[in-house]
Formats: sequence, structure tokens, C-alpha cells
Amino acid sequence: SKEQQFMKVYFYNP
Amino acid sequence: MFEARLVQGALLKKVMEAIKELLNEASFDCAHSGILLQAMDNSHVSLVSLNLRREGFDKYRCDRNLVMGMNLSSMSKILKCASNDDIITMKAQDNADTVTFVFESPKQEKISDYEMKLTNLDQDHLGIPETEYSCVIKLPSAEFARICRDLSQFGESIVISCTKEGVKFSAAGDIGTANIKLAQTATVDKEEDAVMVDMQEPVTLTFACKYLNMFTKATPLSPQVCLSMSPDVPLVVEYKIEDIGHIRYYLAPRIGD
Repeated sequence: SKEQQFMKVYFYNP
Repeated sequence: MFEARLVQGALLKKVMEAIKELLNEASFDCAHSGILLQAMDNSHVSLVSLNLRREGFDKYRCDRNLVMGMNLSSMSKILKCASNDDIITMKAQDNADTVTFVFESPKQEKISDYEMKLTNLDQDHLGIPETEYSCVIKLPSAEFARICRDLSQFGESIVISCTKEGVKFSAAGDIGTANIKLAQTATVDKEEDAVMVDMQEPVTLTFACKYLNMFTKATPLSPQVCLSMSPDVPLVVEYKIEDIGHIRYYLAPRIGD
């Protein structure tokens, strides 16, 4: 989902 | 050798209740400074960050950094065997594949130990960026739990809208709409009853009820909860754990609703 993608970008690429 | 003894063992039981619905398994990173757990929930929409500082423990020893992968359903079964007034010690040898939980009754007349197998977890490394939040709201944790529960009856999402006057929680669905407004409290007898809003700019974001309700399982840990919001970043829901640390939940806003 868009939310999963959002979290991935936010936390995996600090 | 790792050993952490917590006189208030009930806190560990409460921590488990606060994470076990979100996570099937998680790594406990044990270091000299304390215990850290960071993990995405099973559906990768929220993140749990738990921090227990060494100073909060009655006794704490960690000779070498240790990562203990635990099945939380198993850990929960074990912690259910501890009474609320038990002293709980977690211990493990370096490079061990098991962790031992020791429960001591307050008068030491009953001592139990439970050994649990550790699991190898291949977890991604997560970074939590430093963020300045536009709105920081503090409110009684029981009030927040009540609001999430009540609004869940109306729809799958809750809109949180923060202005300098206060905070509004809204939901809409087939049966109608619901709005709950909390004003900043002017004066309170007890600090834990206060509603405080620190706002740089107004923010309105929408979140899934399902996750907010799971976060409120941490309510017994703290009388107050802190919500931090900014546009286009995850909501932070933080519960302090007495003098020992905190649990923070991060939740993605609903996108494209």
C-alpha cells in the first residue's frame, strides 16, 4: 500500500 | 553475560501487552546503556520503538552487545506466569541461544525460572530521523484510549486536527459523524489530567483506527500520552515508562483517502 511505501522511505533512508 | 533485574516486574508485563498485538517477533538489542527494540509491525504500516535505560533496572549487566530475537507470543506466555508484584530478571550468556526469565516473589518464598529459545531474526536496519513537529499534544492516556475506542464505531479512520485552541478528533461512516474536541486545560489539580497543545502551525492528518487502538494497549504504562504531528511525516504516539524509558509508536498517515 501507499502507507507501507511511505514508511519504508521514511525509516529506511534517514 | 547479560542480566537485567527489574523490581517492578509488572512494567515488563505491561510492555509485553503493549507490543504483542503489533509484533509477532522482535529483536531486543541489549547494550551497556540499556535495552532497545525497534520493529515495523506485521503489516509495515507502523513502527514500535521501545527504550529501557539501564538506570531503570535494579541491577543491570551487559558485558557484550547482544541481540536477542524473541517470539513475542512465547515471551508473553512466560510473562503471564509472573505475578504483578514479582521481581523479574532476564539473563543470557554471551552468544547463547536461550534467554532465562527468573520471577521472584517479593518475600522470596517463590522463585521460578523459565528458559526460552531465541530465534534468529533477519531484521532490516531502521533509522528514525530527527524531526521538529508542528504540533505536540499531551493528554491523559485513558482519555485518548476512550476517544479511539468511541470513534472506531464510526469508521476506519480518525482525523486528528490540531489548532492553537485545542485538538479535534473526528470520524465519519455509514451511521454518521462524530467529533470530539479537547480544549487546552487552563489549570488542573494533577498534571496527568492536563491537555496541553504546543503548536507551531495547525495540522490535520488522518490515521487508521485499527493501529491507534493497538497503540492504546500501552495505556497502563503511563497516565499521559504525547502525540506529535507534522505534515507528511508519521504520527508519534509516546508513552513514558516511569523512570525507565518510553515506548513510541509511529504511524503513517492515511494517503489518498
